[in-house]
Amino acid sequence: MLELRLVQGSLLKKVLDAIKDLVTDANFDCSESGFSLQAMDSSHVALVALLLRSDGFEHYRCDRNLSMGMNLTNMSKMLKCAGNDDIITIKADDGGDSVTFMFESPSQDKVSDFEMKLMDIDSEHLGIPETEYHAIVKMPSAEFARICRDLSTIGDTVVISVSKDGVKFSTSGDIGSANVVCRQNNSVDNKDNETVIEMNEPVSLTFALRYLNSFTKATTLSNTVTLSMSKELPVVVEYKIAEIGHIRFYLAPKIED
Amino acid sequence: KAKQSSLFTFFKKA
Repeated sequence: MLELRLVQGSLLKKVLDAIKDLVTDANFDCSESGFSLQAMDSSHVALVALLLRSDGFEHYRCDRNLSMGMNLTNMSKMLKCAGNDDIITIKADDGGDSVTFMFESPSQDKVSDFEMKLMDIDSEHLGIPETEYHAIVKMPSAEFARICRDLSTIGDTVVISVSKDGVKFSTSGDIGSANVVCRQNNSVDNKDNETVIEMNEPVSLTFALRYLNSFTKATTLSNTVTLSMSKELPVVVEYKIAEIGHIRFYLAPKIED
Repeated sequence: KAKQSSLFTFFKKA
C-alpha cells in the first residue's frame, strides 16, 4: 500500500512539465526515503534524476518498495486536471496495475480521483558515481534559460567554459556567432540573483543546446540552477525543489573525434 | 567536428 499526500500539488505538475518531453515512459520508485525516478531520453544522451524526499510529504506511507511504470504523457494529462492550489495524493496497492491521483481543492469542497493504468517498463538504471567537479556554477535559473534560448537561435551547440573570469557560453552557426559571459556577482538583497562560481580547475565542454533547452522547462521549480562540470564528464544541471528534493539532468558532452 | 557521446560512455548500468 502506497499513499503519498503532497500539499503543494503544483510541484508535481511542474515536475511532469519539466520531464515529459525528454522522457516518454519511466518507472517511479517509491521507498521509505522518498519518491524518485531515473530515466534516460531515447538516444541515451540525457538523463533525468528526480527525488522527492518522504519528509517533504504531509503524509507518506510506503509499506514496501514499489516501482511503478508510467507513461509520462498520460500522467501529465491527468495532473493537468488538478488545480494549481490542489493537494495531490498518489495512491497504489502493492502489485496492483494502476495508480490513483486524488486532487483536493484547498477548501476541501471538491475532490477528484483519476486512475491511471501502470505499464511494464524495462528501464536501464545507471550507476552515477559521486564525483568531485572541477567547476560548479550557481546562477539564476531564468538567466540560464534565457541564455540557452538566445544561443539556440544562432547555433545548435554551446561551449560552456568556466575560468576565473566567469562562465562563458559560446555558440556559432550559419549567420554568425555569440558569446555570453556571466561574472561572479554578489547580491546583498537577494541570493537568488547571485552568480557564484566555485572553480578548482578551468573546464570547457560542448553540449547540444536542444537538450539544455529542454532542461530549462524546470525553471518554474527553482529560482536558481547549478551547473556542475568536469573535463570529459556529463554536466549536471540541478534544480532544487523547495524543502522536498531536486531534479537533476545529466547531459553527455560532445567530444572531438 | 565534435561528436555526441552517450551516457553509457561515462556511467555503467546499475
